[in-house]
Amino acid sequence: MRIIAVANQKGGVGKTTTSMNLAACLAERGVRVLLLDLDPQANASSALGYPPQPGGSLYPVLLGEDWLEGKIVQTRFPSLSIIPSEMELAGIEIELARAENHLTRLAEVLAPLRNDGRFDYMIIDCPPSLGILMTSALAAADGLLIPIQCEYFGLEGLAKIVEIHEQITQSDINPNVTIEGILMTMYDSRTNLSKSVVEDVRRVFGDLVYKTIIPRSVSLSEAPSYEQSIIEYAPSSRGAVAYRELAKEFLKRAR
Amino acid sequence: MRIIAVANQKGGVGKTTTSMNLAACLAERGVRVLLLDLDPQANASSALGYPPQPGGSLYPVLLGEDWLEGKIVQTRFPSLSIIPSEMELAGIEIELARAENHLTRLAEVLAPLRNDGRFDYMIIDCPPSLGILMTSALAAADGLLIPIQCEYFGLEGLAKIVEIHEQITQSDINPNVTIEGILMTMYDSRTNLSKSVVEDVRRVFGDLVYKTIIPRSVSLSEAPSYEQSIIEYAPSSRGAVAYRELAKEFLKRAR
Ligand SMILES: Nc1ncnc2c1ncn2[C@@H]1O[C@H](COP(=O)(O)OP(=O)(O)OP(=O)(O)O)[C@@H](O)[C@H]1O
Ligand SMILES: Nc1ncnc2c1ncn2[C@@H]1O[C@H](COP(=O)(O)OP(=O)(O)OP(=O)(O)O)[C@@H](O)[C@H]1O
Ligand SMILES: [Mg+2]
Ligand SMILES: [Mg+2]
Repeated sequence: MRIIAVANQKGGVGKTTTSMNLAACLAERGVRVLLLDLDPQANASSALGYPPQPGGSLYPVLLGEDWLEGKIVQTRFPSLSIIPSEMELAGIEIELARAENHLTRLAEVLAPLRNDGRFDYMIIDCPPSLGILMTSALAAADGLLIPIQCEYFGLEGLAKIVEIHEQITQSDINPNVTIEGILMTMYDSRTNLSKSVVEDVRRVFGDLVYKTIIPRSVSLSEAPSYEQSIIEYAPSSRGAVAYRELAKEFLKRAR
Repeated sequence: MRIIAVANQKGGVGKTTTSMNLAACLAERGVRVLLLDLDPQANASSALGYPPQPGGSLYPVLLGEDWLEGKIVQTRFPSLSIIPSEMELAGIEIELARAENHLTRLAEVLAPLRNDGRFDYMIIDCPPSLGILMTSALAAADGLLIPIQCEYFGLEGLAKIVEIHEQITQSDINPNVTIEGILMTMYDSRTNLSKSVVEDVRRVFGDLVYKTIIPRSVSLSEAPSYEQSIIEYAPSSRGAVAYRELAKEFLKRAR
């Protein structure tokens, strides 16, 4: 099983939209995926229709008070399971801050899943922060998928998350975590801003940037209110086409 | 001086865009404003053209190693000053987590400014998180201004920040902090989603919701790349008109 952290400390760049829709598009192709919602806001959990349940997140597991197995929920997609989030997960930042192994605790908890053969990928939706939840996801991951909005603040944030990735690889926490890819999201073809941000990012990061670009499309922001992924809510929309393209490109690269 | 925290743990809802442009529009009317950038991403600082300088944030002041006075920077607007942010501010979460007074430390540091008569308002741009930086801003503030995107995830986030506000008022940390207002942002008049979110929020929160609605407008997202506020970059754009309206409504309510 490969673990992919979908992370960017900048808020609102499409981490959740990407995590849930990439997971759904991979599952549609028969790839076996486990989606881990590591954001206390639990947007991915509720947007897929698996809202937070008290004690249902990784929180008690990270504290050593419960088993991981019981948190895995089979979804309506045969090859997609989810570990939902819950607000109590926010408390882990302070709980773990005091522990010696705060950065590697998540990796330890997820280790048994790596070799039991049930899943091909784990996708982790990270919260918008520089805190322990995000850094421990990077410490546990094999690859980092960075969504970035086609906006000015997106560029500033990208340099930072790439720097954090550098720090993780140079420390002995997780020397092998690679940048899986940089995904341009909420692209608005009518604005020069979108075009110039994509050009800037491609110029600097070259092939690390997925060829697939996710357009700004209102059906992507409507689908969560119906607790559906984009391929269920609007299967022929531009958003569905783009995330299916991304799933194909993701699998091609991952080989 | 009244302290207004601009906060919402949901990412990308327009906290920074609102903090910097409301501050500029108030300053334009001669209101004396101090903008405090409490987000380690330092988006507000760099978007106004006062990029992070090592040691230039509140970080050393919160640790008791430096004076507040030296962090206040006069901007090109005569009645607007800024305390910029810097990435090291992210470290305060762990540093303060171990201190007894972690929630009230910011309020203590800001106290001398309250009565020295130089500023009418302090506006605090908060990071997208449930961590110590955001909660200590709420603990120090007189009012909470909550920007919310006209999107589904925005509704989910609103309930949470309102709950956090409740907790702060019920604890003896800051019983008097009020909800200054709820601001609808990135309103797209072409979509039903925007309309229905505004209706939902107004139905539940009534007059707490500002009458002014900020439209989605590309010049608001372009201005930061020119290090300008919206009233400098595109003074007759819909974004500039809306933020000037907001400044007027803000002052009317604040009396
Ligand atoms: N391509 C798109 N087109 C239109 N709207 C989008 C698109 N992608 C995401 N959105 C909407 O933009 C908002 C932000 O996206 P999302 O919540 O996925 O970002 P995030 O990075 O997970 O945010 P956070 O930092 O709070 O976790 C949401 O309301 C979402 O529905
Ligand atoms: N009304 C608007 N119209 C168009 N774009 C906007 C508008 N308001 C904000 N933006 C853009 O949307 C993005 C998110 O806004 P902003 O960074 O202000 O949100 P934030 O809540 O401060 O994010 P974070 O949670 O990362 O701090 C930015 O790229 C910004 O330029
Ligand atoms: Mg998210
Ligand atoms: Mg911001």
